[in-house]
Amino acid sequence: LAGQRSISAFFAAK
Amino acid sequence: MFEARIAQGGLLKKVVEAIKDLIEDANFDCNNSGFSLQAMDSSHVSLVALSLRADGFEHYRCDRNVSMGMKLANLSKILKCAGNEDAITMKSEDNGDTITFMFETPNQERLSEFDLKLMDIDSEHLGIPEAEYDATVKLPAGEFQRIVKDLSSIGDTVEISVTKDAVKFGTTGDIGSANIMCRQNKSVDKPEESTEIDINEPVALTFALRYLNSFAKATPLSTHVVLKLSKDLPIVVEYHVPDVGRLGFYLAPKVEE
Repeated sequence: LAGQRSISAFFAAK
Repeated sequence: MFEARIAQGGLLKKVVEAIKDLIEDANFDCNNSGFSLQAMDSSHVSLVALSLRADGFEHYRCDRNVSMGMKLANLSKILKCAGNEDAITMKSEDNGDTITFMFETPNQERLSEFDLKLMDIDSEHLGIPEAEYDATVKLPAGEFQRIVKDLSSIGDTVEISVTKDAVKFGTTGDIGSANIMCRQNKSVDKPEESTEIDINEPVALTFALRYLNSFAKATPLSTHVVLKLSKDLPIVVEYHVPDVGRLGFYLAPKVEE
C-alpha cells in the first residue's frame, strides 16, 4: 500500500 | 423496538455480499428516517456508507435510535439462508442483544426465523461533507466492474482521467500497460447502456485497483455506478438502489511516490 493515504485524513471524525 | 420489512429481501442479501469482504464488522444505525451504516475497512483506506430510507421498506418502525453491531461474515451466513425472492423482516427489542431475521417465501408457505447475536463495536464516524466534484461519471455498473477486473491483471493501480467527452482508465505493470476509454453516450434507446459525463474541470487521479474491485461487488444492486472525482480528494463510487437508498464507497487517492 505504498503511497496510499488513509481515508480518515480527508474526513473529520464526528 | 425496531422492526423493518422489505419485500425484496434479495436486495439486503446483495448489500451484505457487496460489503462483507471489505469490512469485518459494523454498527447498523437505525432511526426514524432509516437504516444506515458507516464503516472503514481494516486498513482505513476506504469507507463504506450505506443508507436505506424508511420509506423504502414495506413496514418500518423504530421507536428509539438503535445501533446494532454485527459481524458481516455472520450476517452473510444468515442472509444466505433467505431466498432471493423472500421478504425479510428484521426485528430487535430496545436494548436487546439479538436481532431476528424472518424470511417469508412469496407464497408464504415457508417462514424461517434466525437470531443473530449483536456485538459491541467501537467505530469512528466520519463527517462526509457535501461537495461539488470536478467530474461526475455515470456508467453501466457491469462495464465498470469489467474494466477494474481487466486492468487488475496488468497493474495494481488505475489512473482515472475525465475530460468532457470521455473517461479513461489506464494502468501499467510488469508485463505491459493498458488503457480503456469510455466515450460519453447518452443512449436513449437503451438507457441501461448510457455513459454520462458531467464535468466542471478535467481531472486525473490514481487509485488502488484492489479496492475498486472490491467496490464492484455491489454491481448487482444497480444498473449504473456513479464515480465522483475531485483533485486530491477521495473518489466516490456510488450505487443507487431506486426508491430505497444508496451504497457509497470512498477511496483515498494514491500519492506520487
